[in-house]
Amino acid sequence: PIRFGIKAGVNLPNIIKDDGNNNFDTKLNPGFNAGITLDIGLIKGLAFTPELLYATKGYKAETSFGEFTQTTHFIDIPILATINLGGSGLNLVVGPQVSFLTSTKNKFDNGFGTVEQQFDEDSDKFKKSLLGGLIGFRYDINDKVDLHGRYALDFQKN
Amino acid sequence: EFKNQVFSVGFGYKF
Repeated sequence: PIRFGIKAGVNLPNIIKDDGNNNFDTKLNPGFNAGITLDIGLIKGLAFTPELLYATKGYKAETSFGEFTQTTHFIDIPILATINLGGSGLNLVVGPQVSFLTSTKNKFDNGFGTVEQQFDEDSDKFKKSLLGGLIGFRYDINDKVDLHGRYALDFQKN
Repeated sequence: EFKNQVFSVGFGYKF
């Protein structure tokens, strides 16, 4: 059977920097994700579960001039397999993900004032589509409601 | 250049 669903959650994004680009520390830039889900049962204990999500990512960095915050907005399409663990409510969720950058906002706060820049689909500055992967767990509280936790990492650089 | 990584927690509802 095929079931539609919705999901929403808190995102705790950060970045992984290139070697040789580690002269500043970054912090989490908390955000959110929300979207629609599909659950297509294949065989007992295995389902194909693609999703269409809106998600914010990015990072914060303390510089000697103040705090820099970059918030990136994405359409994420995770293409997932959901594997039930031992007939319990616990499932392993794993698969690739394609992410499309829709906009980027940079905020700079030096303690006296704030400067903001917005880039909308600026393909010269930021990569517009990224391939990544995710792994996580989903706990089914009942037939309709679940709680889940995930880790996602892009394979390509932004 | 950098790669995005995201920890997330949330809930889902299936119709």
